[in-house]
Amino acid sequence: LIRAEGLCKDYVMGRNVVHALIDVDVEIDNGEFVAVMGPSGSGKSTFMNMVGALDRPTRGRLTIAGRDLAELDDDEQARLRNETLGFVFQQFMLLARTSALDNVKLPLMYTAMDRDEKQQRAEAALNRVGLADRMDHNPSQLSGGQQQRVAIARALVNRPRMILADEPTGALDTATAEEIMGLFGALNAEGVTVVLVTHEEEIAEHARRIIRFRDGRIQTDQRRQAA
Amino acid sequence: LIRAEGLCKDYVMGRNVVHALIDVDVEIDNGEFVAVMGPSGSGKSTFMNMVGALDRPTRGRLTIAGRDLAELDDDEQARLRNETLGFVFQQFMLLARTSALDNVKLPLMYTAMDRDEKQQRAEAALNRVGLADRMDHNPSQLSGGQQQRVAIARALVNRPRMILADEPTGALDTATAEEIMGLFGALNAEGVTVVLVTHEEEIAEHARRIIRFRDGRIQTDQRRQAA
Ligand SMILES: Nc1ncnc2c1ncn2[C@@H]1O[C@H](COP(=O)(O)OP(=O)(O)OP(=O)(O)O)[C@@H](O)[C@H]1O
Ligand SMILES: Nc1ncnc2c1ncn2[C@@H]1O[C@H](COP(=O)(O)OP(=O)(O)OP(=O)(O)O)[C@@H](O)[C@H]1O
Ligand SMILES: [Mg+2]
Ligand SMILES: [Mg+2]
Repeated sequence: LIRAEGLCKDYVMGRNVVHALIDVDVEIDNGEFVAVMGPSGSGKSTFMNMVGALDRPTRGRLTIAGRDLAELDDDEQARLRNETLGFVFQQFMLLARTSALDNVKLPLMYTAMDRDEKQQRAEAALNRVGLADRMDHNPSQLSGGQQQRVAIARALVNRPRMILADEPTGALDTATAEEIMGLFGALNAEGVTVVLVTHEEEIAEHARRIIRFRDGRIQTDQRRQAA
Repeated sequence: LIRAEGLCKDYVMGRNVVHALIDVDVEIDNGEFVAVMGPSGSGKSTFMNMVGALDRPTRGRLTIAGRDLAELDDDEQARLRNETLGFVFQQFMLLARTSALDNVKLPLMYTAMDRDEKQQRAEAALNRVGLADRMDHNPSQLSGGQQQRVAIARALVNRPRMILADEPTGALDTATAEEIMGLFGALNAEGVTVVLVTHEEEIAEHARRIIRFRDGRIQTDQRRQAA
């Protein structure tokens, strides 16, 4: 589903260059459940932005669902993204003057569903993350963990083939985090590919494979032994 | 240092009321090291905003450094805050078009220091959180954990008597989080009062007292037995 070959990302700032990703080679197949870990600043979000077709690499090749991203222009990348991926951003990226419900409906904007079905889908998604009673709140009227859950609901509402989640439980207490991981586990059991960044080992244990970054490179990439 | 008596906070939304804080009674003395825990949405950030004089309660009394907040107007509250507190926000609240260094200098704006001393203090604060090589980056050029550390450095730069930190290690890997907790521990040993919200038990173990919220109320308030 995802193949990265020799992926590099440099950020040029004046005379300095930050090598955020260096020679990343990795393949993630359909139906996998992968945890991405590593120190702060080691390149995890940069990697997720590449894989989510939200940013372009400096060098190297990235293939998603069989398509070489370099051959797609921005509109085609956006469409591939909307059809294939659900993305949970590390900083949530919710619209500030928009209710939780309307934030969650956003990915449905270019689909063929009628208004009632969009309403139902968005309500169901918010219900699944425990926010049925917060649908009309806008983000400034929600706690940190509630905002994070709105971002998660938005990523799920269009039933994507793959979920890319950057620290999806960072703002959640242990019990709520376990509920969210149960939700991801259930989706994975239905065939959804899940790639999530986390810095908590207990969260990573839900995954079947752990990719660890260090200083822009993949340091280890290990599949869990069947129990 | 902080006394809350019968503290209540209601958010009115049309015909609904959210009782975010209900009858909170608590005292925090000089030099304490307190962890605040509880489920997502249980009132922790609302409590921190009250104690940080960033918002006013609906009912009840709040006394900080001997002064009843209800008797202070907004300007006086702002001055008390600047003189006494360092606040790390759950959502960081960094200025977007401003470098890390200038973000950290912000609390020094109304102090009597000359420019060189402000520069040195801000650099030292960023160095202490491991960001010496990221001083000219603005927030969009920093990783999530780096942004969090800029918010922490900004809270420390004016050497406040009390640090209120809302999930200060939420975006950090375990090793970096331990470094930050070491920093808080060192400041506490020097007499700084530390109150931090966390959902991670390993982080809370650094504190000597744990206050747990549930549904807007304090559920438990326990001091650690001396080891
Ligand atoms: N401005 C507001 N208007 C309406 N409701 C609000 C507002 N701000 C917060 N709330 C509600 O008050 C409750 C407490 O919010 P608070 O931010 O204090 O929770 P929290 O314990 O910090 O949660 P988290 O761990 O998720 O950050 C939540 O249920 C939230 O939806
Ligand atoms: N736009 C940018 N310009 C310059 N440097 C950048 C930019 N974006 C990221 N960086 C740098 O690239 C490195 C990798 O950033 P990235 O966000 O991928 O880290 P991360 O592993 O997600 O960290 P965290 O766990 O703290 O979220 C960091 O050192 C960061 O300072
Ligand atoms: Mg990141
Ligand atoms: Mg909060």
